Amino acid sequence: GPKQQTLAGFFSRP
Amino acid sequence: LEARLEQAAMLKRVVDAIKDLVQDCNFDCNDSGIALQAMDNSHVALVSMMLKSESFSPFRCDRNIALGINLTSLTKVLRAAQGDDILTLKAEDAPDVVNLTFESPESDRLSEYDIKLMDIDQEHLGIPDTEYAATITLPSSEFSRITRDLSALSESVAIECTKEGVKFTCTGDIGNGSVSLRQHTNVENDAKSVDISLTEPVALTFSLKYLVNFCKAAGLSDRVRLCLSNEVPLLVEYGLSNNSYLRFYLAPKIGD
Repeated sequence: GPKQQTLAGFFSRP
Repeated sequence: LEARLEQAAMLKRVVDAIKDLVQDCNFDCNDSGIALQAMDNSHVALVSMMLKSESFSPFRCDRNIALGINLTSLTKVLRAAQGDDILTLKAEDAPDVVNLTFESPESDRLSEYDIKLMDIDQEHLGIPDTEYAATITLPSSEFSRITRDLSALSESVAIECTKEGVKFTCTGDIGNGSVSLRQHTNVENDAKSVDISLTEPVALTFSLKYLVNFCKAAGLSDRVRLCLSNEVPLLVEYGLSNNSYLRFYLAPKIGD
């Protein structure tokens, strides 16, 4: 099935 | 900090809605209000709460402070407040504790609690301003029902939004299911309307476990807004009065 992504790839660290 | 809420129910519901997703959180207080941003342990979901200063009366915050609070502890104390109690949060500069008082509006009962604060090293993520391809506003009870019904069949839901409407589809061991909604205006009760605004079709897959969790916020607002763009996290927003809000972001499932 499709793989669960994490938010780190989308939202930037400061 | 001194922040007085007319109805303790608001904070009780917010904390109830997020306590299973995030445990230790900084409540960032400044003169614009009280904000919280926290990710769940697996970094799949993020909670973003903003309680604007206008939601309190009065609201005073002379210096920016971060109140590190364990939500299980906060829940224990908030359980001592009646929904219609007046709730006041107080903290000194560089505080060790946050003070909560609950006043009954119709009696002389006043209760007062201190919760010990924690040092929380929280990673703040920058959330880009996104022009979402699809925005769906629907009754929060309808969204709760869809996520609950589909979660009985599957771990994941595909959300497809086209100009025809929005379709929630799941596939599981026992079979499959789907719920389709079209844009429609309920003339008698606007809260029951389904509004869809679309610039391009979207199709994304999400974990139902998280969506079911987000729906614990349904008591905060009649309406919920889902914002989607292909291959970016879903935004689920429950609007509160005075432009305050509780938002949840959920990373998609991608590929096969």
